Amino acid sequence: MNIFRLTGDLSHLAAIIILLLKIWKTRSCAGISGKSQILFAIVFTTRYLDLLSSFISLYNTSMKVIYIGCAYATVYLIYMKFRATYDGNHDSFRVEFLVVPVGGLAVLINHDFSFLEILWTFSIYLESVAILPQLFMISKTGEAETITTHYLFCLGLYRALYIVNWIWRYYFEAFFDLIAIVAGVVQTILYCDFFYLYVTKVLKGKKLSLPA
Amino acid sequence: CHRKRPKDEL
Repeated sequence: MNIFRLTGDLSHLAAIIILLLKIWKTRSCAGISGKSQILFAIVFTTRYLDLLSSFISLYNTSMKVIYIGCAYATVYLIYMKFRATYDGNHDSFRVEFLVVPVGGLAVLINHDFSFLEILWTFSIYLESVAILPQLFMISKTGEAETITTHYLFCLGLYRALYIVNWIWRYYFEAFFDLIAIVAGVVQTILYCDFFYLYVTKVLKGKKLSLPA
Repeated sequence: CHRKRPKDEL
């Protein structure tokens, strides 16, 4: 464990909790892509199946359980409890265009052709694009609530910190995993445009809105 | 270098 991975994990946790609190406090999931949240629930479920087979540390196990629990809680709030506030018309990204190619890629490019390993690879590839329905929704409506942009910023920061973590591990532990790194870099690039808007607008006190 | 999945990462 290094400081970059720890702060990355905490940033990830902060993002998840910010989103849950936003929905809970405002009693509304307006502007939130339910599709992205379903994809994240699938990501955590397929990646953390090893909870049942291997124990790494108390930290590792508790974070996995918290991530999975929060992911399903978020999906429940969007599609059940606050369903009336869900903006399905604007959440129109076709997720099959992500899930099917990602599934194919996981079967083709993996470390080991075994059930758990392919699911893990699938989760890594899927995570890298899971935010696309959310970004698509923002580009479609042309705006995002400030709290939603904080959520996205924490999520993007988590990915950026993981890249620093991998550079650290490469130098000090001679450890690297090409699948995780390539997918992680792709994922971080997807946030670049958003980071720019966040710094130039939200941090200056303005609402994030895109030109029509 | 080890080219394997980082099992300790989240």
